[in-house]
Amino acid sequence: ESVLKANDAVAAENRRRLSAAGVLAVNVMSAPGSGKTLLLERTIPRLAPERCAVLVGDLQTTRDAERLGSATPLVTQINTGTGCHLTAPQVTAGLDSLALDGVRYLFIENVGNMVCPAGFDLGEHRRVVLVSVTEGDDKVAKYPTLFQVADAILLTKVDLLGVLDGYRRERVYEDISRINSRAPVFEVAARTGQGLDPWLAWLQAQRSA
Amino acid sequence: ESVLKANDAVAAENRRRLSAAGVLAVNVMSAPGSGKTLLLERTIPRLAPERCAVLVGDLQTTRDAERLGSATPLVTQINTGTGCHLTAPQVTAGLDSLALDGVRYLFIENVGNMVCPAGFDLGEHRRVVLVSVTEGDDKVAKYPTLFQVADAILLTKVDLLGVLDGYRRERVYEDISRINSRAPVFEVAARTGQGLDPWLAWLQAQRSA
Ligand SMILES: Nc1nc2c(ncn2[C@@H]2O[C@H](COP(=O)(O)OP(=O)(O)OP(=O)(O)O)[C@@H](O)[C@H]2O)c(=O)[nH]1
Ligand SMILES: Nc1nc2c(ncn2[C@@H]2O[C@H](COP(=O)(O)OP(=O)(O)OP(=O)(O)O)[C@@H](O)[C@H]2O)c(=O)[nH]1
Ligand SMILES: [Mg+2]
Ligand SMILES: [Mg+2]
Repeated sequence: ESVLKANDAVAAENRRRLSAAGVLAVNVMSAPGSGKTLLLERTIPRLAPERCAVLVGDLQTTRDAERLGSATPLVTQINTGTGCHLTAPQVTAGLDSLALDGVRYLFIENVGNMVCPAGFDLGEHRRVVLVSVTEGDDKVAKYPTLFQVADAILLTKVDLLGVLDGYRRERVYEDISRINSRAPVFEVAARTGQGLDPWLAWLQAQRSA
Repeated sequence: ESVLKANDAVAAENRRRLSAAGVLAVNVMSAPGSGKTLLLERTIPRLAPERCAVLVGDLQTTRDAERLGSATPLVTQINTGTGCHLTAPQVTAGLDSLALDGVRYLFIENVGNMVCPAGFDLGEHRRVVLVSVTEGDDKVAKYPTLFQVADAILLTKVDLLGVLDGYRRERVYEDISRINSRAPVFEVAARTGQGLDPWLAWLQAQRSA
């Protein structure tokens, strides 16, 4: 439909601009509270001395941008008001607000939502989807459209597995193998640092891919 | 806009039908995995001998309906495909599939989403919003539109508070007092049964309200 076509044209232009600037753009998506912001807070310092920038989308508040500001000064908050996902034109405005010279990674933290962001190209090069163990082991099957577009999947908050009786990691992997067999899966706990190395290695490999 | 107007006309008709049938309809909303289904699994048996029915919306699968079927035989699953919230016409079709005679409570478990369901009247009498402690203590401020429409707010999975360092319950209450000061807040752990009594009392009081 024409809204989507208009969005995708702007997204293609965003991507061209980012590629020309040597920036790898990563769209980070998940349900609300799966740990996107904490993951970025822990990832960005580990990528030093590579320069990182962040665009973060939320309905309201600048809370996530304030948190991310400690990891990198190059942060812009986008408030969507009632919009359930970022759009390519919003990202264009965000890019205009950032000094992208020398930036190697642009993380776009999308609005917390397991449905709407799946269909909206922002101009990113890679899509990363987070799902936390606290949400239950059936989310991949129940919200397949988001996982279908993922280039990588992160299973987050694995430090809490010990207290989640009834949770079966194998069900998550079974569903992933049916819905998206190409995406690598990284088990991480941003809170403790567990599992971050393979995730960082994958990220860095994307620059040359 | 006209899609919303059309939806609301159908919703009004759903509400009339439910009221005429003596059914209290409750729209249950939250992010993915906040515990809607488990709450209903534990609530419905506690309402016995009052008869309960459930309409449950998900993008895909019948997993939630299968779980709820042990609590009540009167369950219908609605799959939205890619829709980020239930609509009034979907609920009408769901009502047509249920035997509502003698049903006192109809729970409508909405699609897991903190944004889209806020604006869509389904024909319910009450709106209940869940937010789990594992999502973080800032979700009320970051997704205000959903909490604004709540008649009651449930803080879920409180049995896990002990392992969530950095979580501050008071921040949740501060944000609720700014965004929706009329809704009672119930702290519950469906897993252990903790806190269910006040929630059940509120539900039962809604029938006479
Ligand atoms: N135990 C544990 N908690 C975590 C971990 N990562 C994040 N959290 C907690 O989960 C909650 C949500 O984390 P955020 O980083 O704000 O999640 P988010 O996905 O950015 O949330 P939104 O942007 O609102 O969608 C916070 O209370 C975090 O402290 C983790 O690895 N382990
Ligand atoms: N510790 C704890 N875990 C809970 C509680 N309630 C739900 N859970 C767990 O949280 C996960 C999600 O629960 P569900 O009931 O499926 O959540 P939901 O909101 O219905 O999920 P969707 O319908 O997919 O949005 C499951 O692993 C549950 O066992 C609780 O009170 N305490
Ligand atoms: Mg965040
Ligand atoms: Mg459910």
